[in-house]
Amino acid sequence: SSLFVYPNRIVIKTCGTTQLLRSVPCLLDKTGELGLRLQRCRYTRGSFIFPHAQPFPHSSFREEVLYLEENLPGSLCYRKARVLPSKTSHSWHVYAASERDDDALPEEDDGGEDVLGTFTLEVCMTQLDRALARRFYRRRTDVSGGDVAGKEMTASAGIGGINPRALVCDFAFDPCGYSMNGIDGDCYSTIHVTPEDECSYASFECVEATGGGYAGVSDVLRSVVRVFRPGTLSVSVCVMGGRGDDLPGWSLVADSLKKLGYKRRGRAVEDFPGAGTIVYQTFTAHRK
Amino acid sequence: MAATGFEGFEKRLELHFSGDDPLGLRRLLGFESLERVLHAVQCSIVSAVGNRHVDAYVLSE
Repeated sequence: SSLFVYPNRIVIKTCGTTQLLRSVPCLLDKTGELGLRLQRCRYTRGSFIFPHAQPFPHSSFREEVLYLEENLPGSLCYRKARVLPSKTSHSWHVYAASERDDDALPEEDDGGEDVLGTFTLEVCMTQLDRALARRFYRRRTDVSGGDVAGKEMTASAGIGGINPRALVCDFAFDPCGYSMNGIDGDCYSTIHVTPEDECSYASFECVEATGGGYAGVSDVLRSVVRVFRPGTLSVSVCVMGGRGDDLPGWSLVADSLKKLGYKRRGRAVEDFPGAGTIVYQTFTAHRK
Repeated sequence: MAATGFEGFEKRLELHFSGDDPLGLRRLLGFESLERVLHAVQCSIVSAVGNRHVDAYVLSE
């Protein structure tokens, strides 16, 4: 799990049976004390492997939406919830709320942060290659701390090569599991791994500026997929300041994965108020 | 009843605020404040790193 705090933005990503949405009232109480006004909210998740294990308010998407509706301020009057479907078991659940209806927000955002021309790439991978997933188990004889073991996993898995410029903070859990955050200027990337055979899963997320075009997305995606070799994966690209039908990102994603032997199983695009456009695609590996 | 393992799929929440303080949330949400928020979520901070733009935390779970 990871947390990123910018001057005007906070991103929290948690796995397991955490109750992420319970952070909303806590954060709003705290920020309200100092006069910070919530402008927009985006909540996303994939389809849980073990949905019945999730506690309130995460036992269903409907419950999550109701909880957000009850806890967000009325000033966020443009709201939308959608489940982007797929032929695989991966569906993408999205809830967005904003003060404004448009995704093309003005360059001079109230907080002074330039949110135009940024994208968030979220990759969810299951059925990881078993040999590659074993790298994310601690050795029984290893008595080093989680940070030391984490650095070894970053190096042995080739994760450090995804963005060599990034300042990396990594951690290995006991007996298995791995998390890393990388920060590079105002951009971040994060990887989380659950390597157990029966529920193997890895995720990658990065936030980048699109000023240099989308070419880098393909390289990053290919590097990530080579680390885990998943049987199934989903790729969500959320772009601020763009429209689904003019996004070059989704064909680049499909082309780059096709070269690695993945076939697209589904594609969906949806605009969300204040959250931009989300392009969601799912892929499965060609099995020999 | 289906067997239950560790749920890898994450929930992700992103909130944007307006404000005049250049440090904004980074000043407001110190370590103790964040731990209180994360207590409600049922996780905690295990590692941290930051630069002049962002603070990044690895969390338990």
